[in-house]
Amino acid sequence: DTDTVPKDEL
Amino acid sequence: MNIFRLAGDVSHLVAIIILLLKIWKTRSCAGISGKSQILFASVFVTRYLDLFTIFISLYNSSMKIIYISCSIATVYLVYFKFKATYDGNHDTFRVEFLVVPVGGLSFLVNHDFSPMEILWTFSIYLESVAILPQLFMISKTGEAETITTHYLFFLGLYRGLYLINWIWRYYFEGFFDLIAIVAGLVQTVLYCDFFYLYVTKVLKGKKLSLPA
Repeated sequence: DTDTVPKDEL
Repeated sequence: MNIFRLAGDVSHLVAIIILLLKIWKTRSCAGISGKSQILFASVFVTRYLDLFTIFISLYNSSMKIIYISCSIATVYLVYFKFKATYDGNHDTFRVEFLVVPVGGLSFLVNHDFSPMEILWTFSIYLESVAILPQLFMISKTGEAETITTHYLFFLGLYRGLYLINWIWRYYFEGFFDLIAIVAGLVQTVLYCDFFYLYVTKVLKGKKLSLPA
């Protein structure tokens, strides 16, 4: 599954 | 961004700065696990590769640069500049028992089978156990310098605050990342024993000494 969550966290 | 995540990032930054200052000021890395510091540097390098590919915010990019540079500087101080004070005899945790399972798991359980995503997943899993060599070293020496306990307190607190941040984000934004949450839970649970000792001893002015 390619629902890569947005990487806005450190 | 919410207050819990900001507090978590500040707590993380405070921990990293405390450690760097402790080693630099006392010119000694006694009681510090160099292995954990290598693992933390690896965590940052594998997680922040997107520093060069995507720009999220000035805050995000500058914090990543600070984390990477401080962690590499700490490894340099431990293994090179103040190598003479490095207590290798007590820093004996077999990190391969961490890196190999974490590496395998990041290939098996991830959001997307792409290099960047697998490296990010590896970094998340590795961070959750990276403190083990340090906790193991304290259990072997039976004690820890007070400044080291403050470092550990803020380091443990940071991911605990992130757990609250994820509850907040799920409730208000419907955002949640199971991989980060589960790893964050494991990471925070590993500190529970230390937190208990920290609150019952260090905060009462006693030295942190484990029943050897």
